[in-house]
Amino acid sequence: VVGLSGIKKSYLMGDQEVHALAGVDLAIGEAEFVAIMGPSGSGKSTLLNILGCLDRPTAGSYMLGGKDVAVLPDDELSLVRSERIGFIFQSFNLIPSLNVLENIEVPLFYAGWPARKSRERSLELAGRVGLGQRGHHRPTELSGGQQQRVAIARALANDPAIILADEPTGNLDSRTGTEIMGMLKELHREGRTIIMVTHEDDIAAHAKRVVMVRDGRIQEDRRQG
Amino acid sequence: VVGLSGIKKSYLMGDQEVHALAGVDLAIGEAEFVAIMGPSGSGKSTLLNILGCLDRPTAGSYMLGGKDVAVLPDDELSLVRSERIGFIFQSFNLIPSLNVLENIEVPLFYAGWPARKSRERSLELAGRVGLGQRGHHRPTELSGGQQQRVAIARALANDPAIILADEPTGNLDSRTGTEIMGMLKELHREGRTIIMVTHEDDIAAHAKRVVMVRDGRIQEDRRQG
Ligand SMILES: Nc1ncnc2c1ncn2[C@@H]1O[C@H](COP(=O)(O)OP(=O)(O)OP(=O)(O)O)[C@@H](O)[C@H]1O
Ligand SMILES: Nc1ncnc2c1ncn2[C@@H]1O[C@H](COP(=O)(O)OP(=O)(O)OP(=O)(O)O)[C@@H](O)[C@H]1O
Ligand SMILES: [Mg+2]
Ligand SMILES: [Mg+2]
Repeated sequence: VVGLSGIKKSYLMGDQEVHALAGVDLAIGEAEFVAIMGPSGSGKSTLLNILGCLDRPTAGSYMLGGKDVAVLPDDELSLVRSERIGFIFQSFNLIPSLNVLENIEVPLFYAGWPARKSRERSLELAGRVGLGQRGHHRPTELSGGQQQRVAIARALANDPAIILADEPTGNLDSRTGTEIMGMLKELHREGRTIIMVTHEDDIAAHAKRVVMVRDGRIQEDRRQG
Repeated sequence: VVGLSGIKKSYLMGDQEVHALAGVDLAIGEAEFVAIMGPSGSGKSTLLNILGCLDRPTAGSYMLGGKDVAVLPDDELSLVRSERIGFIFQSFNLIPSLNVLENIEVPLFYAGWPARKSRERSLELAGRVGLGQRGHHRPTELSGGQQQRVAIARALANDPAIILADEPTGNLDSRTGTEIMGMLKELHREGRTIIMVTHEDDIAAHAKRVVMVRDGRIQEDRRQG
């Protein structure tokens, strides 16, 4: 369902080039559960952003559900993204002026859901991530882990086929982290594709496959569990 | 060196009160190394913000180096803070318009350091956290873990007597995290007081004392190692 071939991503910094991704080939099938690991700065978030159609590669091709993503115009890419992909960002990216429920509803708004169904869905998801009592709080009134959980609920709102998670439990105590992993595994059993970046071995242990990234390349790719 | 007595922190949300801290007594001596742990939303960051003089309690007293912090006017509190405390925030709080070196130099600027000594110090610290080649990058051009390391370097710039760290390794792979913990232990051996919030047991294992927080109170306080 996801096919990266010869993917490169470079940034020009003055007269220096930073090769965030230096040639990545990666094929992920439907309903797989993949963990991406690697040192800080190795290219994990960049890889996830390209998989999530949030960023375009400098070179290489990306086949998503059989279509070459590179040739899609921006608005069509945006549509594919909002319908098929749920993204949990490393730094949450919540909208400060919206409360918890409104933040969760953002993807539903773009997908054209009516207000009442939207509110029903965000209330359900807020409850599932343990924030049922915090619906009207804004991000600055929440703890780090609570903000992360809002980001998780938002990623699941549209019931996406592919979930991309960048350090989804980084700000969570082990018990809350285990609850979140339980949710992701349940979504996986329902047939979704889960691709998560993590630097914690116990979190990666929940996945069926571990891809190791180093210096912008895939160093290792093994099945487990 | 740090004495909290009957500390409460409440937020008024509409007609509801959120008791972030519900009565905390905590005494930490000079050159101690304390880990604060507890569930998401239990009050750890709030506690650290009060210890760091970034927030005032709703009730209770805070003695810092023998002085009652509550009676200090804002500018004097600011001075105490900039001279004695280095703070690593849970969400980094870097200045987007400044590059890595400039971000590290912020506390030195406030302490009145001349530009040349300041630049010498920030170059040294950038190197120590493994960002020697990234000095002129801005935060948006860095990975999550790289941003966290800039925040760490900034907290150490002023050579503070007290270091407060909120999830200092949350975005770091285990090897980089171990390097950072090595730095904190070295600073501890030099006689500094280290108080860090973490949800990871292997990180807490480096400390000499673990304080467990739950629902805005201290649930447990034990020596270890
Ligand atoms: N500005 C605010 N207004 C209202 N409530 C707040 C505010 N800041 C924090 N809170 C609440 O106070 C409680 C404690 O928050 P705190 O950030 O200290 O938790 P924490 O232990 O650091 O959690 P985490 O592990 O998720 O970072 C939480 O329930 C949070 O929602
Ligand atoms: N906008 C940008 N401009 C320049 N360089 C960038 C930019 N974004 C990322 N980089 C660089 O690309 C490399 C890979 O970054 P990326 O965020 O993918 O790393 P990561 O593996 O997610 O790291 P971490 O574990 O610290 O989050 C890093 O060296 C980073 O400095
Ligand atoms: Mg990253
Ligand atoms: Mg916190």
